[in-house]
Amino acid sequence: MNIFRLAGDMTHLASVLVLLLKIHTIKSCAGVSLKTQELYVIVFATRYLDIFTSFVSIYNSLMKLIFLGSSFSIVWYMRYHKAVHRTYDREQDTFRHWFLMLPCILLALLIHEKFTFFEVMWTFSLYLEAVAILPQLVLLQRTRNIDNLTGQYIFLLGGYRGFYILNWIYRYFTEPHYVHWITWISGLVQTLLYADFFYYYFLSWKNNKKLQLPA
Amino acid sequence: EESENAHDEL
Repeated sequence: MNIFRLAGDMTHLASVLVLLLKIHTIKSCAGVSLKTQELYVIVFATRYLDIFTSFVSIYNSLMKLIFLGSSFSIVWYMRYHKAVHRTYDREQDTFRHWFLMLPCILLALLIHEKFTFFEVMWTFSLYLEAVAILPQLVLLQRTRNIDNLTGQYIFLLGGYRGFYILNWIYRYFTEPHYVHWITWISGLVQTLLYADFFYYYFLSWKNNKKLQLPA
Repeated sequence: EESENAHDEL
């Protein structure tokens, strides 16, 4: 474990906490895409299939449980908690899951490191995570009304991806045989998707203004 | 061994 990986995991954890804070205490999920959250449930459920069969560290297992549990509870809140559900922008959040999932399934079947069930599911989760933020970014574009917590949530999520890239560069130079093109390319694509958002986030921060995306 | 160490990430 290097400092970049730890920073990445902590930013990821912080992003989830910010979102749970918004949902749990303010009882609002305005501006949050249920589609993206459901895709994250699928991402973590397919990636952490090995949670009971392969043990890396207590840290890893604990974090897997946290990410699984938090993503499930966020979706539960948005779907079934009356007060929270009322604030959901259902009409604006129209992205189709299958539109993103189908290409990822096909790609995972075609391009993977090993053709085993676990490995293909793992690879699918990498591809899907790369694009899972898209419904959220589309929703932001549509509502344009971004509150601080939603902005911070997406900022932290993008930060997590940025730190993981630094982690891969660090590992590449310090560990022999550490070459994982599939992880790197899908991770890079994922981080690039945040570039536009980051640009406007920094602009609003620099000018001390409320975050607003252009139409 | 190569694909083992990719799975130690989250």
